Amino acid sequence: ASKEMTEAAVLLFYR
Amino acid sequence: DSETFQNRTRTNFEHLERLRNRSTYVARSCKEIRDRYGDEEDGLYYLTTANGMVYQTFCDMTTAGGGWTLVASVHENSVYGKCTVGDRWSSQQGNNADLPDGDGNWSNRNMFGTPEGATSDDFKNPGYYDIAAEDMSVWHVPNNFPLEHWSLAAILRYHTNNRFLSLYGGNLFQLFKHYPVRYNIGSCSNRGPAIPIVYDHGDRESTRMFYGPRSRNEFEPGFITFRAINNERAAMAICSGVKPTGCHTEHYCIGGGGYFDPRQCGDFPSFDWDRLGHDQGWS
Repeated sequence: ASKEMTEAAVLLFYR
Repeated sequence: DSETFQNRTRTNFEHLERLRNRSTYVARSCKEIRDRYGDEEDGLYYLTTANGMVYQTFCDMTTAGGGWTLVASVHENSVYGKCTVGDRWSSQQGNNADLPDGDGNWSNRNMFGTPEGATSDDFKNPGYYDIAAEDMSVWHVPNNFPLEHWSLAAILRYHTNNRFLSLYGGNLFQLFKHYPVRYNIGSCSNRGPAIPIVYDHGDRESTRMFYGPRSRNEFEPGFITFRAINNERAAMAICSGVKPTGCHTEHYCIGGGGYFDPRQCGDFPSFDWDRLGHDQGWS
């Protein structure tokens, strides 16, 4: 995958 | 004069009420804070669980009407570390078929990290299992960005709007009880739900381009998918932004169980198969 993707945290929200 | 005095007193009283409400921990979600107290500012708020446990988290009060509660973050400290320290969303105990659930954090009440550190390390708070939610929102934020810049810095932001979580118990804790993130639980055809998304930043094309050229041929952008299983029967928790149409999901889905055959184990399992950042093969 791209470096941008692997060096970004995945934040999960609920509503 | 007395009118000014009364207005000022009222304003002050309202302000105190807001502070009191924030510090007496009467809300279980950011949506409740927004609905009951009309708070519309993004930032950190106190929440409480059904059992009275108090915790602080980030509320997105802006996106699509606001009221979004941050409950978790998946952060990759080293894509080269394979199920080692920091791989809390797969396994920190090595690539091991005898530990099919890995650390089990997708379906337990363990918690870790801090909201302010959510882009620098893994994060999970009690909201993950305590909140009864309808929809999800996902932000991909470059590592180490501070909270006040998350929204602007994000490379991808989207949310669901069909209330799918109600069908699966109201949160991921319950959803993953229906669809365990466990090695050898099934085959590639036993994938969990794929839910259509609404983009808040980015689009289908930019989503496609975040993944490797070969990955692009085996997913459809515009979805979030849960509990994908690859050819080698490894389970992954979330395919962010995409719906797999093939079985090499270890290259574009995150989180997982405790075993990936042969060597891809990790929170971002095999995003580096053809090395990182070269736009070749699966990378």
